[in-house]
Amino acid sequence: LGAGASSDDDLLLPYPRARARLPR
Amino acid sequence: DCTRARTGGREHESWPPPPGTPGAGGLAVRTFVSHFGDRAVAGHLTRVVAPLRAFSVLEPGGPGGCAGKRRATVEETARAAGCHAAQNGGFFRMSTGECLGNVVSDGRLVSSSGGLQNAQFGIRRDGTLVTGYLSEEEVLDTENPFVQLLSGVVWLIRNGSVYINESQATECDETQETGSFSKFVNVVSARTAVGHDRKGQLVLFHADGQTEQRGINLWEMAEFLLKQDVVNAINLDGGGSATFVLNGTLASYPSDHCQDNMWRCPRRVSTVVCVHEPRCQPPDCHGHGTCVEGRCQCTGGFWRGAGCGELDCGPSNCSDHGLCTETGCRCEAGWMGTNCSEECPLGWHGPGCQKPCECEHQCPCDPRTGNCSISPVKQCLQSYEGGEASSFTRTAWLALTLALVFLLLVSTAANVALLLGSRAERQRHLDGDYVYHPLHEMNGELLAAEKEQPGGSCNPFKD
Repeated sequence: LGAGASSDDDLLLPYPRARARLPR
Repeated sequence: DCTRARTGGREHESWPPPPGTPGAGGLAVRTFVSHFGDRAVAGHLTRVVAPLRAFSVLEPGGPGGCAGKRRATVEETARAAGCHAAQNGGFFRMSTGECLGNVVSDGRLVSSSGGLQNAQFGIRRDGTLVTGYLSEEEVLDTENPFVQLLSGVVWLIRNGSVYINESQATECDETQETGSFSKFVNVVSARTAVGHDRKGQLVLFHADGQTEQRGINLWEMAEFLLKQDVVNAINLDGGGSATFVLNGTLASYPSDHCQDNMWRCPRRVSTVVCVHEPRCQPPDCHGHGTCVEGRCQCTGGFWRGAGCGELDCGPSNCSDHGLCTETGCRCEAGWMGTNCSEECPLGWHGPGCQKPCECEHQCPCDPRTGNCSISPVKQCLQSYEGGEASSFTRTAWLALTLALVFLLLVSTAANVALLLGSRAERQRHLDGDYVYHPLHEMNGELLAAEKEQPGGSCNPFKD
């Protein structure tokens, strides 16, 4: 069953992926 | 978020466990299709009666999944763990599979976020439900440690009020483009959440959707939960991660496309929240019982309690003269009986009176120590010596008495014999058969005739 792996295309992220923020 | 809180206390709510009966288990799964604005949204609301024993945070693919940065579909993880109902749990780094935030799974600390201030939901060992922000120190508490804990983003409802604005202030640093955080809060999408209601029942929420096209935003989710009497709740991973699984089978409509984008495929996610058969507390009933539908059935006659962790030897509690063990009362030295209420019988001592005394003359000993030199025992020895002496005297007296009696008997016998002897003698004289001795003096000269007569014949008329 199941149609294989998902394409992870519906991203809902609280923080932007681009910039890894350093902890203050 | 960028702020860390290593120590101290942070804003959170603790809700006491429901007073439910130990055997109460069970879950209720409700399916809804509700209208939010002009959108019809389908989803599930699951209530868990006994969260402490029927709810678990699971690592992807089982224990060690976070360390291995594994990802697995909710079905895979839920099936392996026998979950009745399951949803995706915390956030994870898509590029590496790293589990983000705090994770405690069935009493095991899997990962700590070092105090990063994002929304937390957990259950402590005593069943207390904790929602909100925690310092690292509070996460690692050992007095009443977390047995389940996971991290989300945005504390949706605090004590029955929507708490989204306050969350944004705490969980998002002002330097960051608030655009992404604010969009995260306000965009419609597939959503999941975890919280609890006023009765202390755990609540899982799931709504289908697709980012910017279908589903709901965090404000709508919070309002829906408030109507369901939820008093504290946090937002968990959504979008393509949102997945609901019932009895090990996908029961929702994931938004991620499959390789063939005609179809939708469930995402391989990180941690999973799972509702299962109520487990016993502790699951192995302290090794003294078997867990049957969340109840420990204790083995042996003396283990008691919900977790078979207490020994109970009855109201007398071994009469304070013994220790309650799994085989019953183990009596202190000097005591015996099922309740250690009986003193040792004379002549025995030690724990349970199992040892015979070893004093001289079988004198009793101290029932506790077996000691022969305590006063009552001394008396026994003295009386025995005394007794021995007296018994010696008694024996002497007895011997003497017997001797005297014997002498008496002998002398009696002798006297009787003599008496009888003399009487017989006399009788003989009187009855015939006797020897006649004529008396010289009385009769003067012996008659010549008589001289010739032999002794044997006798002339009766002579005398």
